[in-house]
This record gives sequence, C-alpha cells and structure tokens, in this order.
Amino acid sequence: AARGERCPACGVAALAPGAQRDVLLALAKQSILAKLRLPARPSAPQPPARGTLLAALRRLREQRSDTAALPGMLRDGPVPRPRPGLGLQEYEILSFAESGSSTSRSVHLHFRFSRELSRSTEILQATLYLFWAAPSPGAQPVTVRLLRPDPAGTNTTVASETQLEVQGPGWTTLDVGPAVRSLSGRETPRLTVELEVPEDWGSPLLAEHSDSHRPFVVAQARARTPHRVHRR
Amino acid sequence: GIDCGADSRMCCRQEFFVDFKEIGWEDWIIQPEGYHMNYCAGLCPLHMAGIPGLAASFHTAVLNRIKAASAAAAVDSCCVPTQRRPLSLLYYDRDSNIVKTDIPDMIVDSCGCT
Repeated sequence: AARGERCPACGVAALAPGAQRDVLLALAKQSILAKLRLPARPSAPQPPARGTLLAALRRLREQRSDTAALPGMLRDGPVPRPRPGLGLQEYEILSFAESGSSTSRSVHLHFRFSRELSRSTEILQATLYLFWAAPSPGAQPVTVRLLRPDPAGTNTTVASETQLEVQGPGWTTLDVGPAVRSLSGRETPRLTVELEVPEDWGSPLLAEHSDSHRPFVVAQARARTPHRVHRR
Repeated sequence: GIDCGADSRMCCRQEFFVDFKEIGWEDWIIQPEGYHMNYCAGLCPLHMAGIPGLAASFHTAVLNRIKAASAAAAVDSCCVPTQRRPLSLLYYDRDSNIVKTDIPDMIVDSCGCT
C-alpha cells in the first residue's frame, strides 16, 4: 500500500487478537458474497426433500455414458469446464419445479432463477427433466409450452412449443437452454412449463410432487466476460 | 513458501480458517464446512526481495536488474501470495436452487516477497 495507507493485513496485525478475528470474519463474508455477486446471504432456504434430491442426482448420474455431460455437481473438486473457459467463473444450477395450476389435462410448473445469476452470467446449456407416471399404453403426444414473463413482468408469453412423444413411465429430457437464456436480465427470471395432453390420462399427469420424482432443470452458466472495448 | 509461527516477523503465510457454522452460514452453504482465508504477512527486507522460489516472477527479474544497476533505485518489496487455488462452493441461492461454483484464487497456498 502507498505510504500512509494501511493495507488490510498490516492493519489487522496491529489489532488486538479478538478484534482481529472479528475483522477477518467480516472480510471473509464480504469476500465470498462479492464473488458470488450476492448483495447479502440468502434468507433461510427451503431445501428439496432428501428423496427428491437423491432421485435427481441419481438420474443425472445415470447419464454416466457421456461423462462430459455429467454435471459437475456429481463430481468432487472443481466443476469441469463444458468448454475451455477464459478462467471465468462457472456455475451449475439445479432448480426444482414449484407446482402451478393443473387440470386433468394440463399442469403448470414454475422454475425461478436468481436475479443476480441471470444478470451476471450467460447460460451455456439448460435441460428439463420430467418423470411421467403411468400414462395409458402406447405413445402419447404431450404439448410442452415454455412461457416466460414479458419485460414488464405482468404477463407471460410463449417462448417455445414442443410436441413430446411419451412412450411410457420414466424420465424424459428437453433442452430449455434458449428459453432460460431469454430470461437474462428480467426482473423476475421465472420459467413456466405448461404440459398439455389430448385427453385425460386417468392418472396424475406427472408423479405427485410429494413423490421423489419432482421435475427439475439443470443449467450450466458462466460469468459474463467483462465488456470488451474495441480499440481501433 | 513459509507458514507463520508464533513470533514470525519475516514474510510468511498466516493460516486462518472460517468455520461456516461459527458465522451462521451452514444453512445455505451445503459444502464445504469452512473456508481457509489464509493471508500473507511479515517483512520483506531488501536482501530477501526476489530470492528465487519466494516470488519467482518477471517482476522480480526486472527488480533484480534495477538493484544490480543501483541500490538506491531499489523499491520496497512486499509480502504477497505466490500460489492460490479456487474455493469450490455448493450452496442454496435465494430461490432455494442448488448452485455449484468455483471461485478462482480464493485460497492462498504460499506467500513470498516481490
């Protein structure tokens, strides 16, 4: 530090041990929150049920065939970069669905992404995992609509619509990368998934949320590269 | 690098472990249980500046050339991190999503004099 200014370490060294510890703990909190781009620590989270978390991680692990796609969550140590990063901070996000309105023929699922992450990161990929209960035999066409809030956050607009052929009970996946990317910078970055079937399936469209097969999205993101000034 | 002892005065690495339970963060940080917020402290007298292996860097090489030219030109030498590694965190964000990230250069492994 320039003469006359006190660098943190020297300043700390001059403090009494008790005060020194408090200053260092405060520095640690400030440093971690700053690097996570959080204004403050998140309020008490509502963790998913243990069975839900284990079923999701088991499903992700079953994709062992292509370990490159295996999210870093399941690995120890640093998150593998999906592609050579520029030393930028990478994120893996596991988001479980919140139940929305539902009828015998349609279900709404809501996924929320935190504002800080959606502002300061670019989504590299995002995949929706759906577990179907026991649909009637034979392929069943399901319409999947991805809805996002309009810029004002008052209404929702359809970001995309896809026809899924559900062959039977089990997991299916859907790429929702473009829809999640389009949430970037929104005041309420929330993705709504609307599932609609041609007629009553005679059973809940999806496994009950109390069940451990709750729908989830896995996203990989990277801190935005600082705005580059092009010099002529 | 050198770890600080009880009465170290020269440049060394001071270990400092932050237990997340102690600061009430264990409810939203799933892994790890704490953070090694080590830091560098101590003196860097000129005869220690730039000793190879303490802070072998281009900056040191240039300093050596300046010192070779004239002692008066030598500038202060500082006790700085010479090796750092990322802090891997698994945590719940404000929407209770589970996030895993590596924060680069958060843990100081060794210190040295520039």
